[in-house]
Amino acid sequence: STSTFDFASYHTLDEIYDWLDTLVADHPGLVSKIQIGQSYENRPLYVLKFSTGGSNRPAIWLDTGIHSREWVTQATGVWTANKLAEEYGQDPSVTAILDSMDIFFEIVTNPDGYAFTHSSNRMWRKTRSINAGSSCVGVDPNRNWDAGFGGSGSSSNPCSETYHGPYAHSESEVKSIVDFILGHGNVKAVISIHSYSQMLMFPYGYKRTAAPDYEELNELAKKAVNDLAAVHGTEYTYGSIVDTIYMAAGTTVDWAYENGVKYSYTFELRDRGHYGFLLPSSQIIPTATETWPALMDIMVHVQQHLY
Amino acid sequence: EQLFVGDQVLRVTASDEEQIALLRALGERADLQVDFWRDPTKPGHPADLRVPFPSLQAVKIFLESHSISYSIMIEDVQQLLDEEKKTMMLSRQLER
Repeated sequence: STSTFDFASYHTLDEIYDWLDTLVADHPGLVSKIQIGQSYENRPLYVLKFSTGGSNRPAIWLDTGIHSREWVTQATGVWTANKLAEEYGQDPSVTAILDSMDIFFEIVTNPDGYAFTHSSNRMWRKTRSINAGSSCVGVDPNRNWDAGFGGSGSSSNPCSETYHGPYAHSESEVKSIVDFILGHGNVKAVISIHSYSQMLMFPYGYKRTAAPDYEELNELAKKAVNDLAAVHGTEYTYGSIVDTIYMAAGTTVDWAYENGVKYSYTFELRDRGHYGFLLPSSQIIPTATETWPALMDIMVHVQQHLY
Repeated sequence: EQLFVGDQVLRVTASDEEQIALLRALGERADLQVDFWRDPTKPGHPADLRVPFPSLQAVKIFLESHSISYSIMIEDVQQLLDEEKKTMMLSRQLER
């Protein structure tokens, strides 16, 4: 059962995929596993579905690990998925959310890249697709979305870490999510979790124009980062992507927002300053536990402000 | 498996837009193979740069010659990777 799984450790792709099945087995009436597609190297793209019934309920999409080297995000995803399952029926907020909404959680959003970080190059960030005409491999899956695609804040050089790919949604890891969200048609929030630099951001990244819902998104981000800091004192900055960090074209949250998903956020989790992507596993639980109240703030707000 | 022996991660702080541009140009230098863990964004905001061991001297000379301040955030990337692997191994044994 999940009780023997060490949430305070990093795990391989196989171990995480095995754990998904364990979580489903431990919570049969609440958690199921669906496959939304396959990666470039034909690995299954698994999504955990948290649902207490009903059909096509309003939904929240969560993803971690789209950049494979950001290991603390997949680890935080495992802990958070377990927490959601454990708290349903216990925590009033989690219960209220899941009594009226579904949650879809893709924990390993870039399995080819993640497997490669374990086998060959711990610093790998992108997908593992072959770029025609180049010896460089991979596309940045957070520059491949059809929102300002190819704009400044992404690169046309296949050797760059921010290579946007030959065309929007060229990566199956991205296209599978696009098809799922558009097919579902009732997704009200998208939260994409990255690391590191401790930020909570919302659209836009590809342009300097303020999003129509800027005020509400900014106020909610402010509350979320305050509640996050209250746990272990970890300070976050927050704001639109372009204001908070830089121009970034073709991102998940810009695409979601432009496709009607109002509550679209990107987290950049720890490191607090000494380890970067090599965050010691001893910081997994502190990172996950401080992120939890911030995620809950957003999900509760969505549940109470359906549109 | 790619090793990172002797690679360092430098925390670099640009003081103005010109230095930001210099850092971005550094990132474009295919011969140096530097890898921005955190991109240069704004003056005063830290950028983290993994530098392969063979490029270390050239990169440090570049930074110093342009008076771009930096500190060493990670002395040896491979050492942290080895620790990470060891910790995972230990945990796996405990889980079993």
